[in-house]
Amino acid sequence: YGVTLPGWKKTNLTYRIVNHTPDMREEDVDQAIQKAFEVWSTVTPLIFTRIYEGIADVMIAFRTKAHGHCPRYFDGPLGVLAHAFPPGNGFGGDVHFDEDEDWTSGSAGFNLFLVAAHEFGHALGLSHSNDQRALMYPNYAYVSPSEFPLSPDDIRGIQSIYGSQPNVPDEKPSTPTSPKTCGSQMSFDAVTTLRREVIFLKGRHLWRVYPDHSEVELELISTFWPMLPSGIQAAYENMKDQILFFKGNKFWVISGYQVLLGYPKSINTLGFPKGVKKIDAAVCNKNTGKTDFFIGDKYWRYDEYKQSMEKGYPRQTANDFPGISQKVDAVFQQKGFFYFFHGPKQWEFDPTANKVIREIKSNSWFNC
Amino acid sequence: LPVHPENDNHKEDAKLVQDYLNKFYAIEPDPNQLGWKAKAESTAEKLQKMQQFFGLKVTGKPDSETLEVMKKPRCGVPDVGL
Repeated sequence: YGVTLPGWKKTNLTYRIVNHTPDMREEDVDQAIQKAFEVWSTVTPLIFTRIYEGIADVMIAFRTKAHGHCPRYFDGPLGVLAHAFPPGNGFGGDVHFDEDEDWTSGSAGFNLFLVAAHEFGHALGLSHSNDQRALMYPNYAYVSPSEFPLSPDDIRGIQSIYGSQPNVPDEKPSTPTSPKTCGSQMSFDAVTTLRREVIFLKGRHLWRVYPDHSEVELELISTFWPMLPSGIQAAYENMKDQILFFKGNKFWVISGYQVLLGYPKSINTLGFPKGVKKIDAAVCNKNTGKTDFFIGDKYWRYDEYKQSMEKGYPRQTANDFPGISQKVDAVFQQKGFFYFFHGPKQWEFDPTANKVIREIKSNSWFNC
Repeated sequence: LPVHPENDNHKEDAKLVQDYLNKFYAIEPDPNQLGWKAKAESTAEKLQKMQQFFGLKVTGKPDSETLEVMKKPRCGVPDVGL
């Protein structure tokens, strides 16, 4: 990260939205701006209050080309999307958006919330970061707004200016923050073992759980494996101390921190027919060397030794795994038992007795 | 005539590089600066700085990968400080 010192000398800052883009409904613009400020107030003591008249610390406007006395200009569609000025008087703290861009609240065009959160980083005293995962990276990259946009690099940067004592209001901030594992509706995209750890994946985040001594660590997936996308859908550890990660019709093989050369590959190379577009969950049974891939209400079985799909599949999951009747979000094997996840629920399954032992909450591994 | 399309491309690329470096890798004049101004950097020096920032091969030359990064939508704040 980089900083342009000094930051604001106060923690209560005001902002004013001078005009709106016609691309979005006014209330959507207001909400995007408010949520963009909340990204920073969640991790610092800063408080942002909107005013409707006069001069605010952060004046926000949509402009085109050369505009007023601003020392910078815009360049029509694409190219430069917005700019901002570091804390100070006059233009200090002000943020301008290029009205010639297509502003949206989704993934089409340019997402106003993401660009605003980036420019507010400048208005608070951050300069650009050369960390591609950082919100303060200069180039635009769409990240689903439902995921927390600040990387550890951004958080270190802003806290180096304002300290790290968040002024958390009583109710939870409406802006997405890093997922809370003990929420009652907690669910996971994928789960896998990694030697003696269990890795839980959701969106951009992963948790490393050490079942034997109940430690839990939260990380960004990209901290370990920058080359992996977020939103991994399935993962399993095979017999060769490797992990396979699946998303859509692609999969990656990871050994330690490295992605093996030649990946991602298509899941068709594993023997799935063309019609299979994604994998819901996968687990390798360490006792048999067979990997089960769960897709919808069926599963395929793959022989890790022969490196080929077994004949006679797919089969109905519920027939061979009594009690597992819903789509499988994630599954892993621990001490001989399988743990099947669907939404906030988890089932402990004994493959020897071939029956569900008990139903527990998905986040039972997190000492909630 | 006829103008060779490739030459046109080169001209466009050269303009893109010059505009990009002037906009994001030129040290903005500090209004409070007293005394001598720093020596202006050459285009190659600025290009190297940009390639280093984006983790590209630092060649000082506008290769295709560098041009590709320059064409991406981005923030208008310079990458180098005041």
